[in-house]
Amino acid sequence: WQKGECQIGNINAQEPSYSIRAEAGETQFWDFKNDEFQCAGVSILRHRIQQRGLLLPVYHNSPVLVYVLKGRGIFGLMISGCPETYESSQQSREQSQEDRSRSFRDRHQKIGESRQGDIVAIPAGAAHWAYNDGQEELVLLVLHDDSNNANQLDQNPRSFYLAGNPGRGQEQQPYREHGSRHGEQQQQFGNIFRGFDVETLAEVFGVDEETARKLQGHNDERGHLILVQRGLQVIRPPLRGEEYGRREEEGYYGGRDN
Amino acid sequence: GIEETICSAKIRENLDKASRADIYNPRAGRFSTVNSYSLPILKFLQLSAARGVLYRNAIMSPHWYANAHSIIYVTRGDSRMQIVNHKGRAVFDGQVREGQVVVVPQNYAVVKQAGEQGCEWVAFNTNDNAMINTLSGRTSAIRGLPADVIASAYQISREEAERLKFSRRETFLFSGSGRSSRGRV
Repeated sequence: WQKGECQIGNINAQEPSYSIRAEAGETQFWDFKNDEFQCAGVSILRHRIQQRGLLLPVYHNSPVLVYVLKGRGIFGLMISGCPETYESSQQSREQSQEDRSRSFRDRHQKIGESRQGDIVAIPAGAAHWAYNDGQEELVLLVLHDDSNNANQLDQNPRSFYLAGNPGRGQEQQPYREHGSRHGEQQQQFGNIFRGFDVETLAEVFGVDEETARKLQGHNDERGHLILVQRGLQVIRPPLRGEEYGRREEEGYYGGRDN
Repeated sequence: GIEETICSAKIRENLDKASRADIYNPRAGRFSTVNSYSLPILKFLQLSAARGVLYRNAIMSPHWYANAHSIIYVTRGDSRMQIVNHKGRAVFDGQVREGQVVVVPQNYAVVKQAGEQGCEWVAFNTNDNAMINTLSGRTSAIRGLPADVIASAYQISREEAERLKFSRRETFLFSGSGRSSRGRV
């Protein structure tokens, strides 16, 4: 199929052709081999992420646009070389020894919030994750621009997972007969750490081999959407309303302090 | 005005000088890049290049190029390379010796460990501003993740997640242990 050769005699409204289930939801795929999608050079999918569900870190071979169809969540985009600008604060003097031992200091790259109606743009090759911290299902419509100049591979959409075992514990549900072919392909997937040997991983991360083995996710049966039972703890600014509310309580706008 | 622009454009840049290294670790090696910022004509060519030197048994941390294929030619020594595709399968795991060429497709993750003689290579990248993403070290994707995402994703404790994030800072790693296993093709 040559780019620009869109000899389409008939256009159909498309439904998802197969899905992949995971612990915390499912992803529904439209058949990217379909003539119309091939003509446009795009592929499209829909994540349905349950409450406290986490889409594992992943990057793609093409730029991605995400539209939030329903719900709200947080997401992170890891751009290599960018600083970890979200940091835990220094411990206060009043903090007890016990609190100090319990507390955990972290720093990571910026985190964004998204809610229904938002568009999120993700550059090709940039790793990202998403988490449903809302009270309802988070539904994301995802467009991969496979024919974009940023993609120098072929036009097949590819997802490179940094964690988990996307091929395990996933039950593909073909809506049509030809959909199952893609589902079977998904079954072979693992995260990119699986391709490296454990000894090398232990060396480059400075951890023991058991931890390095966990990176590969061989026995992880949760799939690409996992449930964070206790809820995800990350560093992030308060929501706008909450921030103003707290500041008022603290006297920022009350004139108590100079 | 062509003679003032195209004809007089700078078309040469030496990548071998150790003093111009972009990444340098006295125990592990160095890495120099030339792209359209340092050599503007590369913008027309939409190509860039890099020169790497790894000392004996040193490791260049796992990484991928977000916007370019990388064509690697080993100029001296040898290196074990592991290249992984989107299915998490090692599409290459073997020794690359002096005079050999390896193509690393865009987005494929790769790790290099030099042999006993060290390894030097030149890489041509199919983008004038090829962007590298590392998986370990100070500027890595793992470091950019919240520790709780790491702990949940890999089913490890937060302490292990912290170690995973912060144990290593370097892109070029000194390895005292050397290679215990040889690659397979």
